[in-house]
Formats: sequence, C-alpha cells, structure tokens
Amino acid sequence: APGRAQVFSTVVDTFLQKLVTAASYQRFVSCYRCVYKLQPQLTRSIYDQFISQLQACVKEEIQEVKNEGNLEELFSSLDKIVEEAKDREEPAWRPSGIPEQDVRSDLLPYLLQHRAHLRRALRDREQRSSAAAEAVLAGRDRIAELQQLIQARQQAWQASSKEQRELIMTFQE
Amino acid sequence: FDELIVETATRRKQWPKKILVHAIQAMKAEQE
Amino acid sequence: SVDPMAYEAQFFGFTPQTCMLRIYIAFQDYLFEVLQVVEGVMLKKLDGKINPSQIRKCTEKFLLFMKEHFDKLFTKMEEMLLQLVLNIPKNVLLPEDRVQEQYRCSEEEFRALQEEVRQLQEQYRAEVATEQALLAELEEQKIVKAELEKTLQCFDELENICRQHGIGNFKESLALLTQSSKKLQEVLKDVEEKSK
Repeated sequence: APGRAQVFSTVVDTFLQKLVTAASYQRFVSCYRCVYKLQPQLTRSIYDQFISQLQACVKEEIQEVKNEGNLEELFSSLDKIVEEAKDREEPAWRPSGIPEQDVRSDLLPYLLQHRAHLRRALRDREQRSSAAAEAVLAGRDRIAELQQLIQARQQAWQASSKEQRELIMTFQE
Repeated sequence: FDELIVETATRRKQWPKKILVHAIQAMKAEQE
Repeated sequence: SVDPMAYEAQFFGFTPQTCMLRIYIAFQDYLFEVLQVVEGVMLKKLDGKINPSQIRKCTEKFLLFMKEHFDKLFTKMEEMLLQLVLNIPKNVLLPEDRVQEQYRCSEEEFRALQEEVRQLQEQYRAEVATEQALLAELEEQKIVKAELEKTLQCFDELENICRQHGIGNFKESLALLTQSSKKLQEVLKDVEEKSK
C-alpha cells in the first residue's frame, strides 16, 4: 500500500487538479465577460497566469506545511508503526484520561525490578545474619566451654588447696 | 481547545519519562 | 461531537484538524491574493477602458464560484487526509505507550506491590539491625573469650611453675608430699621410741 506521504501528495494534487478543472477558462470568461470582449488574448494570458500562480502557491504552501510539521518523517515512521501492528485486530490501548492510572504502567517494570533487588538484598542479608548467628552461637558455646573448663580447674585447685589446708592442720597438730 | 489537546497530548508523551527519571533516581538512591 | 484526535496529536505534535485548518486558510488566502493580482493586472492593462467596480463585480462572481468549489473539494480532501493520513488506526499503539500493553495492573495490584516493597524495606532494615547486633555480640565474645583464655592460661602457667620446681602434676606431688611427710612422721616416732 502507498505510504502516507504518497497518499498525502496524491490527495492534495487531486484537490488542486479538480480545483483547476472547476476554474475552467470558459467559467473565467463567463465571469470576466467585459474584459474578454475588450481583450480576449489578454484574458487568456491572465487566466493562464492565474492558474499557474494558484498551483505554484498551493504547492509551495503544502511544502511549507510539510517542512514545518516535519510531515515526511512523521508519515514514514507512522507507516512503520502501523505496519508493525498489522497483525493485531483488537483496538489498542488509549490514554484513560486518568494520569495516575496511566503512569502506573510506566512505573511498574521499575517497581518490579526494585522489588527483585530488595528481595535479593534481603536474602543476602538474611544469609549474612544467619552466618553471624551461627558464629554467635558457636561463640556462646565456646564461652560456656571455657567457663566450665575454668570452673573445673578452679574446683581442682580448691580441692587441692583444701587438702593442703587439712595437711597443714595435721602438721600443726 | 486545540491548544489544550496539544498540551495534554504532549504531556502524555513526555511526562511519564520525566516521572520515570525521578522514580528511578529515588529507587537507585534507596538501593545504594 | 468533536473527536479531539488527542492520540494523533500525541504523535504529530499538532491536532490534524489544526493542520487542515492551516492549509485551508493558506489556500483561501492565496485564492484571494491571486484574484487580487488578476484584478490589478486587468485594471492596469485596460487602463480607463473599463470601470474598476465593473471588474470588481466580475471578480466577486468568479470568487463566489471558486469558493463554493474550493470548499466542496477541500471538505473532501480533509475527510480523506483525516481518514488515511493524519490518523492513527484503532489497533495501533504508539511506541511510547508499548509499556501499557506489557504491564497492565489494577490500582489494587499496584498498591499491593508498593506495600510489598515497603515491607521488604522494613524487613531489610530489621535484618541489618539484627546483623549489627550479632556482630556486636561477636566483638564482645572476642573480648570475653580472650579474658577466659587468659584465665585458663594462668592455670596452665601455675602448673608449669609447679612442674618447673620439681612438682609435676601439683596434685600428685601434693599426694607425694603428703605420703613422704607421713613417712617422716613414722620415722620420727620410731626414733623417739628407740631413744626412750
């Protein structure tokens, strides 16, 4: 199918052509009869100039509108976008008129990424914490063990010093 | 009316990106 | 009802109707201008042979005819351009809106997601606090363990001293000492009896 730019030019050219056809020389002469009676050649040349001038102005104007609106580029990119959507039947999404609602979809992918990042970070932290918790528990066990060891040594010393005292008592006796 | 349409349409086109810039900045800052 | 063609305006940056209005006004102005030029040339060429108001009447008659055809043709052109060129078919989504089709979610879902993110943040902070508390305890444990090990070391050093001074295992040596002092007592007793 012809692209939008081509359709645009064709439609405008057809408009111009039909306008020129409508503004026939006969019509021109019938309106400017008094001039035609005085100077038929002049009438003809003025008519020809009128037509060519009108066509030139219209073409120039159309070119200006195309440049101003950057239409050529817009038309070809729109052709591409339409081509990409040619397989889809159902009507596509359109702005709902509620900005908050529409912008949610823009934010959603990033919010999902953010959630995934937080989940990962939390999992890392939990692993680190449980490793620290294990180390703490091991440390507590070690401390308990050391305390028991010390207690045992202390009791041994106390026992032996008790014996010592008894011995000294016997010596004193 | 026409200006209103063009302004609204322009916002619809541009503002999600602007909002996203800030939202992403906020999320990144939070992640850091 | 006026179709604002806002979606087209989002793509083109102007409303199609404005574009057509701009073309219409420009064409119409040209038509007037060119006819004014035609009139000027006729007056100049037919200098004095014809009454200007007469020419003006001719121009108005021709312009009326032209305007009528112009409007009819322009309406047709506008219709076609708005339908075939300056429009976005219903099934087409603009690239900047692709995200709308990929990520659809209701307000509730969106709020739930935001709530989940908030909870994750809270859990994360709690986890950080937990880890900090655990690390702090590990630091304390280090100090406590060092102290306890130091105490244990004292015991070891004490025993080493005993060992260095001939008394190996303090307990045994104490037992040995006890035995030998008991023997000493017996010998002493013997000596005393014999001396009596």
